[in-house]
Amino acid sequence: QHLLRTKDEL
Amino acid sequence: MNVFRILGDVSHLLAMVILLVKIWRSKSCAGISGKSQILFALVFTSRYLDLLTNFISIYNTVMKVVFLLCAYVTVYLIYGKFRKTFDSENDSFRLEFLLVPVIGLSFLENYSFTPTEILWTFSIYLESVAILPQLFMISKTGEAETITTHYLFFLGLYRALYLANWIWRYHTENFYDQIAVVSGVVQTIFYCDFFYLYITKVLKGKKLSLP
Repeated sequence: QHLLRTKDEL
Repeated sequence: MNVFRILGDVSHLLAMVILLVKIWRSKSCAGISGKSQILFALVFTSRYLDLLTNFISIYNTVMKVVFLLCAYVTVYLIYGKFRKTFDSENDSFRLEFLLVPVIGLSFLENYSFTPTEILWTFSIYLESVAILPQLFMISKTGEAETITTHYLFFLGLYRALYLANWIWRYHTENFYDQIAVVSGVVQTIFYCDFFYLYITKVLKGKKLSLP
């Protein structure tokens, strides 16, 4: 799932 | 973006503003761990390198710039302008005890062995332990100014709200970032005894003093 990770978080 | 995320970012920003106000108004950084502030500046520097490469949103860019500014201004105030009030002998936590394991782990446990990914992982692991010098300093001096406890409360609350944000995102968009979640849990656990003291003492108008 981590590919879903978008660096939209601070 | 969800309400927990927004509340978390606001809580984080509020913590940094409270700290800056405390130092600026009291013209003193007594009771503040300069080492923790250096670690926070390092966290933001290693995490926000993508500030100039990939644009996500105005909000994201603005918050990253504001966080970086707050972190570096705080470090400057502690080690520069008000260094005479800096309590260096009580700020004695050995940073190498944190940096060595964090650097090692970010090379061992990451999503991909690329410079930006390792730096991001380093910043996540480092943030989970960055508050330890500050908590260590408070346990050493045995007390903390009330405004410093408010700073710590909102700083601890921010990552707890991020945990709620990750639970929310898992259920709504099947988003799950294991490294961030595990580190976030560890980071929030470090605040638990402080939260207990804050709620039982500071919110009752007493001064925070450790037994």
